[in-house]
Amino acid sequence: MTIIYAIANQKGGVGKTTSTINLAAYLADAGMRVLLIDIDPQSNATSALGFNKNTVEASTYDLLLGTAQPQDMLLCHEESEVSLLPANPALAGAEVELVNMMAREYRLKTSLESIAEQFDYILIDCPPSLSLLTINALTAASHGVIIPVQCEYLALEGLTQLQQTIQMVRQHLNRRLRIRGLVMTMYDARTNLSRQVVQEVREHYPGLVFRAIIPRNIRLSEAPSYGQPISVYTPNSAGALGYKVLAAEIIQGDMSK
Amino acid sequence: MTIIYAIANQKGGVGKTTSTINLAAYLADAGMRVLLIDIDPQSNATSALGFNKNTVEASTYDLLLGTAQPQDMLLCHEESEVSLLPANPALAGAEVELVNMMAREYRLKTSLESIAEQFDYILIDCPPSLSLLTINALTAASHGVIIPVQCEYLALEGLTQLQQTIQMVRQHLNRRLRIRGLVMTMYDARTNLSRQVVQEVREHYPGLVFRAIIPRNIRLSEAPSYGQPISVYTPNSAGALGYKVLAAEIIQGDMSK
Ligand SMILES: Nc1ncnc2c1ncn2[C@@H]1O[C@H](COP(=O)(O)OP(=O)(O)OP(=O)(O)O)[C@@H](O)[C@H]1O
Ligand SMILES: Nc1ncnc2c1ncn2[C@@H]1O[C@H](COP(=O)(O)OP(=O)(O)OP(=O)(O)O)[C@@H](O)[C@H]1O
Ligand SMILES: [Mg+2]
Ligand SMILES: [Mg+2]
Repeated sequence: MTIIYAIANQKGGVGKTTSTINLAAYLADAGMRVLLIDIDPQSNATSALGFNKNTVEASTYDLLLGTAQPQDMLLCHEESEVSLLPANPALAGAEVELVNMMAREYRLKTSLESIAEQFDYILIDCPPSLSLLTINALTAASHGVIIPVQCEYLALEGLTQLQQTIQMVRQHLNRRLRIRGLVMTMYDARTNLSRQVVQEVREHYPGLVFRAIIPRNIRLSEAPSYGQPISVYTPNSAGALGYKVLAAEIIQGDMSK
Repeated sequence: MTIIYAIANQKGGVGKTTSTINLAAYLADAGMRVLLIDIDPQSNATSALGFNKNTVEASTYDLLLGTAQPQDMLLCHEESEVSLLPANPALAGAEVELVNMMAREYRLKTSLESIAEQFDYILIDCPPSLSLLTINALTAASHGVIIPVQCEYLALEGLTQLQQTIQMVRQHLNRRLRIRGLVMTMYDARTNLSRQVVQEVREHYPGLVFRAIIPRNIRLSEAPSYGQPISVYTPNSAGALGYKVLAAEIIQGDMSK
């Protein structure tokens, strides 16, 4: 049974791409067969794994419009063994093109049916919006959504809106959609703000916040410039440890179900 | 002559809202009459100035759909004397509703005509996407776009896409649109990464990067929880100084034209 998670939060810069890449790498490190899907027009996950978004043969844009199959675009990051369905900038136009298409919210879910069983985990990196691209990811997410939450005041603001969108999708598009968990990111132990935000999120979402907390760590922001996940770039850094512990917590939770 | 700037960058979390609020506050501090327009469905600028996005009478959503005038929603932040056209979550639906409307890209620009001359500066805070909301802001921006660039590798990635969108808007919608300047944000003097990113951006955009550099400063991320711009919250902080210097540089450049 393939486990599909959407990594989503419409607040920008909270660590969605960083979490998707590094969680994928440590799930693979633990022996899982992992596919990362990039549906953000910025294509950050694609380039942070060392691929050139402007030269990929086909992308998730073609997948959503039905002009290509997953097999036509499947890439593999050798060192981490994470497979990838890349994005490219053409995705910026997908929103307007999808609006009037049949079954516009199900296009990602249906297009994955032919390859899903090759993988144990599929992680979908979302853009910073609640647009049709993110709705497609939430509809395809068989096991729920993982929400990165930056340890900042402004990041708290948007959680209610995200929750409302998740409820709408659960009602109309994907009955099984639930919050798999919230992961606190860019935690800075030197500031009160980080501690306050973690406490506040734990109070609002009891039992849903992962124990693993991702610290602010410069290695995490350097790794993309080398085209590597943190598990390859600096496996002994605090940032790497955070994601390794998160991957173990997620596997443990999934296996006990 | 009212000067209208869009504050835009589709990369998330780079400091668009923080720059819009604090630049607005220091322009007002310098004696300018300033209007801040929030067109982000997250409504971060609205709440960071202490207003409740869920209870505002009318918002920029109503403005874009033509069901309200600016006068119906105009608010004022007392302490900083910055006026505001607030956003609210309904904006998340504007994209789909605008797609089939007449003159959909000009709706913000036309709706401002009745109030523009009351202000010396109008700053528009954009969402993290190149959607119709951001296109509306770029079309209304009479004097150009200010681009916050976070001192991170992933933030470099998206500048080309943004430049292409600016060129498209200049060709089809707003002949006067240009890059007014790039402002480097969250600069951390302790890391090589920050220095490298600043150098790289200066090389790619010669003469367009503001001399003022905004340091990473915890006070800037605390201020929104008090509903205050940095000029009111901690005017002596390094973050406040960064935006004060930026405002002076922008005024000086505008006056010498
Ligand atoms: N724990 C961390 N410590 C330090 N830097 C981090 C950490 N997590 C992410 N970053 C950096 O912060 C920036 C934002 O992270 P990232 O791009 O992953 O967020 P995002 O939510 O995917 O952004 P977007 O909304 O644009 O898609 C990036 O430059 C990234 O390298
Ligand atoms: N110079 C700075 N130093 C420290 N923190 C900062 C600085 N600038 C912004 N921040 C914090 O970083 C986070 C991202 O900034 P902000 O929300 O302004 O970016 P944005 O580009 O508007 O994000 P979005 O793409 O979601 O609209 C916020 O929590 C903000 O408080
Ligand atoms: Mg991202
Ligand atoms: Mg913002």
